[in-house]
Amino acid sequence: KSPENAAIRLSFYLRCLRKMKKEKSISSERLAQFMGTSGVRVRKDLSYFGQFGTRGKGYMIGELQEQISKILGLDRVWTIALVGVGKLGTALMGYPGFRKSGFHIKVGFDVKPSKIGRKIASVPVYHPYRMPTIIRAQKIRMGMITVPAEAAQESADLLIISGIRAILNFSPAVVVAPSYVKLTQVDFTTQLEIMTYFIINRTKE
Amino acid sequence: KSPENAAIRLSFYLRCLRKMKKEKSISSERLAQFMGTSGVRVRKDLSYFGQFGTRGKGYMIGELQEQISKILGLDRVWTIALVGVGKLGTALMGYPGFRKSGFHIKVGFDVKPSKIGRKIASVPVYHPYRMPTIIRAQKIRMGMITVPAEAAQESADLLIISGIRAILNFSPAVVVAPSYVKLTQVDFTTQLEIMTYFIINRTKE
Ligand SMILES: NC(=O)c1ccc[n+]([C@@H]2O[C@H](COP(=O)([O-])OP(=O)(O)OC[C@H]3O[C@@H](n4cnc5c(N)ncnc54)[C@H](O)[C@@H]3O)[C@@H](O)[C@H]2O)c1
Ligand SMILES: NC(=O)c1ccc[n+]([C@@H]2O[C@H](COP(=O)([O-])OP(=O)(O)OC[C@H]3O[C@@H](n4cnc5c(N)ncnc54)[C@H](O)[C@@H]3O)[C@@H](O)[C@H]2O)c1
Repeated sequence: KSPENAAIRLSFYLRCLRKMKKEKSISSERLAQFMGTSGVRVRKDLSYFGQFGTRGKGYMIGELQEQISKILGLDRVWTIALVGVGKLGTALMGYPGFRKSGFHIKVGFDVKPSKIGRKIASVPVYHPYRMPTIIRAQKIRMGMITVPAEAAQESADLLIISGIRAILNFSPAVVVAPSYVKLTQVDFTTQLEIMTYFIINRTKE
Repeated sequence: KSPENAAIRLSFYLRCLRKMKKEKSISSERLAQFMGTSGVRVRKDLSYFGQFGTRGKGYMIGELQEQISKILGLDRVWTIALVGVGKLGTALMGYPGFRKSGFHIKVGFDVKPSKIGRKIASVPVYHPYRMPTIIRAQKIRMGMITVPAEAAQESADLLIISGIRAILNFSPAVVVAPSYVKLTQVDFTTQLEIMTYFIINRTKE
């Protein structure tokens, strides 16, 4: 199993490659420059997943994009089940950026009677007790949790018994999941800390 | 000026240190284990910012936490101005996690008459034309943009002339800012791509 860190870097390489509209090919050194890392690191990351590019000639941008997309599983559409159709959940359901990248929030779950049986941001909303039936029938593998902290663990448990294998948790509660489930906590604090670091150091220039 | 990547790693070291409730001290090797990196990398990162720990004895956890917090500027409260008090903006204003980390959304701006002059999630909301007066008077340095894509650049420009020096942009629009402003784009696609990578590789086990 390759290290997750390499997959995170692949996702960044892909972002850089998508921005290159004019060039046909790129060297590992040049790709490394965009990322603030080294050519050796880029070659090591890519060689872990297979043989790309020709020695001395670099990589063909179109081809490398396709290969990385395949490794990350982006050559298909992924459906998502979202639990907690409140302010944050509704904003995520209405966000066009996910669909553009091949991620489609297909179904929502909420306990409030006023939301159940309606469509919000053109997504149908059901009561959580229907999760196993609906998520299994639609073969959904990814989940987002946007419920209050006290309902987060129960929502995760329901998603997991319904077949969900990767969850993005937006609630502040610490949620536990078995090792065969990938649980990622959304936390903007790291971004905010980089911002404060920048502000303090800027004034020193 | 130290590299931003080192600051990002410091933020992660801090997160690891906060979780250690029992130990008094820690070696760079052990801290590196949590991060999936090497002891050399940890020592290099920390030595960039000053002399910490004693050779051969590692670092005192309490002391190291304090020193990293100071480097990142977390030894004070930071106020934030948010533009676009819609679904996402309101969810961010009501999120207790920011305050816990010393980040306080103090003021909101929106063009909708029904929101101006009210308090939403106990934060006062004004019209954007009042940004220069209010942001300068309250010496706010950080901003969040949660307006629709077509209003993002204009909101960034207004924040910057009001003295904001670091902005977290949630809108999908590409926003440009002068080099003395730190502009970070929020994009969950990387998290989603790691989730799909995990799902595909898990099934191979
Ligand atoms: N990570 C972040 O930066 C961040 C930012 C904002 C909000 N949040 C968090 O996201 C969550 C949602 O915030 P919000 O502002 O949208 O809150 P909200 O109250 O507007 O929405 C919560 C929704 O969850 C529903 N709900 C409650 N219990 C449920 C259950 N057992 N099953 C299904 N649905 C249930 C409610 O009916 C409501 O519609 C909160 O936990 C909040 O702390 C995180
Ligand atoms: N990065 C992500 O993952 C993500 C997720 C969800 C939403 N979004 C983005 O966040 C933004 C907000 O989404 P939302 O669902 O909250 O939308 P929304 O329509 O609920 O809120 C937008 C708010 O901005 C206000 N507004 C419009 N023009 C303005 C201006 N010139 N100055 C000040 N306020 C103005 C509106 O009155 C409204 O209150 C959108 O750009 C959306 O694409 C990003």
